[in-house]
This record gives sequence, structure tokens and C-alpha cells, in this order.
Amino acid sequence: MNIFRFAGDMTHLISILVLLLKIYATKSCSGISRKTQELYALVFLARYVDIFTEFISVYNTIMKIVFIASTLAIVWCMRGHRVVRRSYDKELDTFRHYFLIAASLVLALLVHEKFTFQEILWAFSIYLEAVAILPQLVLLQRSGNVDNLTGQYVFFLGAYRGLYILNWIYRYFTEPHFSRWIACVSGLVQTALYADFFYYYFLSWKNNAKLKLPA
Amino acid sequence: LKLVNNHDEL
Repeated sequence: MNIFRFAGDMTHLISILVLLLKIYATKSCSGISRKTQELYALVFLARYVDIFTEFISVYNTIMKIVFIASTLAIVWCMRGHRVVRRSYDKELDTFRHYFLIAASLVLALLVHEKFTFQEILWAFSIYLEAVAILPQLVLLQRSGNVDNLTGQYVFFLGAYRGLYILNWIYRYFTEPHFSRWIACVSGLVQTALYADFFYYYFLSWKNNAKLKLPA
Repeated sequence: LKLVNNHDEL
């Protein structure tokens, strides 16, 4: 464990806590893409299938449980909670996310570390996570002004993978035969997708203005 | 610490 990876995990945790706070405090999920939440639930379920067979550390196991449970709770809340689900922007959240699932699955069958069930699921989860934010970014562009908590949620979610890239660079230089090129390349694509969001987020912070993404 | 897959990251 290194400081970049720990900071990345904490940033990821903060993004989920900010999202939970937004939904709980405002009893609304307006501006949140349910499709992105469903994709993330799939990412965690596919990536953490080894939670019962591979014990790495107490920290690792607890974080896996927290990520799976919180994301499933958010999806349930956006689908089942009678007050929250009314504020879901159904007509704006129209990204065809099934294509993202299919494309990630095909790519995982072609490019993986080992042709085993677990490794293909792991590669699938890595590729899917890289594109999982797309429905959310499209929804932000369509829904005009973005409320603070939603903006912070997306910011922390994008920042965590950027910190993971620093973690991979650090491990590359400090650990012999460290190679995570699938996660690295995918992580670079994932972080690059946030580039324009980060730009407008920085502008809104610098000008102390409301965050607004151009349509 | 034996890892079947070398995925020690979240």
C-alpha cells in the first residue's frame, strides 16, 4: 500500500459518501444517472467475486464490502425509494449503457491476463469502469446547471482513478516486474474522459460560479 | 501471502 493508492481509495470512498449525502439530505436524485450507478454496481460485483476466496487484508475486504453495499443501496434507492425515485431524470438519463456492457465484455474476452473466468470478469470490470461515467457526464450536459454535491461527487470519482495512476507509476519504479498494463491503460482512458469536466469544474471554482457544462 | 490472481488493489 502506498500513499497514492490509499489517497485514491479514500477519494473514491468520499465520492460515494458525497453521493449518499446528496440523496439522503435532499431526498432527491436529480442530476444523478441511475445507469452509471448500475454500471458501477456491475463493476464491483464483477471485480470482487474473489472476496470470499482471496483474503488480502482486513482493509481490502472491508472496502470491497463497503463499495458493493453502498452502490447497491444507491441503485435500490433510485429504483425503489418512493420519494427519491420520483426525482430521477428518466427522460434525460437515456444513454444506451447496454452497449458499454457488451463492448466491455467482448474486449475482456479478447484482452485479459489469463483466460480464466475470474480474470475475464476482472478485465471486464476494469474496462466497464473506464466508461461507466459516460451516462453521468451526458446527463450533466443535458441537465444544465449542476448542484454542488453532484459536481463534487463526479469530481472525487474522477480524481480517485487519477491518484491510482500515480500509484501505478510509483509501484512500477519501486516493485520489480510490476505490470498492471490493463488497469493502467484503462485508468488513463477513464481519467481522460473527465478532462473536460475537470476543466469546467476548475473554471466554476476559480470564478466562484455555478458549475455548468456546455451542451 | 499466496495470491491466485495478483489483484491486490481495489
